[in-house]
Amino acid sequence: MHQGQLTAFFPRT
Amino acid sequence: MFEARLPQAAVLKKLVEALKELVTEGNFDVSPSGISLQAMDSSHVCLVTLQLNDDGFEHFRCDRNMSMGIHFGNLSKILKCAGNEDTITLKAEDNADQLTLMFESANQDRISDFDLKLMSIESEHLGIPDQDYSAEVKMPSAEYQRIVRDLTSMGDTVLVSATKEGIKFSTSGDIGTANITLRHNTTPEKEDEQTHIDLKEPVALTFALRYLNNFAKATPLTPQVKLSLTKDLPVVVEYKVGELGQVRFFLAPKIDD
Repeated sequence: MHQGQLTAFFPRT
Repeated sequence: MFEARLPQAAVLKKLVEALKELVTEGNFDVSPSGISLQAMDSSHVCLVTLQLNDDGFEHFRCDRNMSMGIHFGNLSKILKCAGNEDTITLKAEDNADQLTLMFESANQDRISDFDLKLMSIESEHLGIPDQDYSAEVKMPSAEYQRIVRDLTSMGDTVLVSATKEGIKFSTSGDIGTANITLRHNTTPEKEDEQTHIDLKEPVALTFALRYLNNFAKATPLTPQVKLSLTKDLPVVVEYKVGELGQVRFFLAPKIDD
């Protein structure tokens, strides 16, 4: 398993 | 002109202690509706959001929106100079390059003011969608703190699974494995000691324990914490700060390769 990044889940605004 | 007054410095002291290791700096965005913050840790794995509502303050005035760049380690140094029971007032002129913190003792015989230099911080804002979660679990914050601390002695990651049986935290490492299950429990008379599991569908996600441990630094703020879980989405760990607002920690899950 690898660590996900937040920016992959929440779009930059 | 910005001015915000809190009757007890302890709240702000605890908030900054909860944040400062995870995010070294960030922008306090002040507006007539209150103070908010959004900051990611340096590895972009977790996000902290803070919302302090204007009506939660004893006095709140903000004539124009401002973004105040703050180094939390430095703010913490100043807040250590405030007594827990001191009244605290935050003040800044429009476009100021410093934030003034004024502390007044309960009987007003000691008044101090500290100016914190503000920084210019480029920060990215992330859009956090409103959504329904598969599982929402409210539990005593001390229980959450104990679980993630205990599991850290066994492993680096934790599988959090919510089912109708309860919420289970599982880890494994070189010395063996560990499982801790909390059941829905509304028996304790004090609501703060109850565990509420609101389950729409079973969900299981894996997270790095190091971050979950770091979030537990917010434990002194409030006796209850809420965990919100949905498949393939960051977990939300939320601490309410009385009537003032809340701090939320978002942590991206571990993903199958």
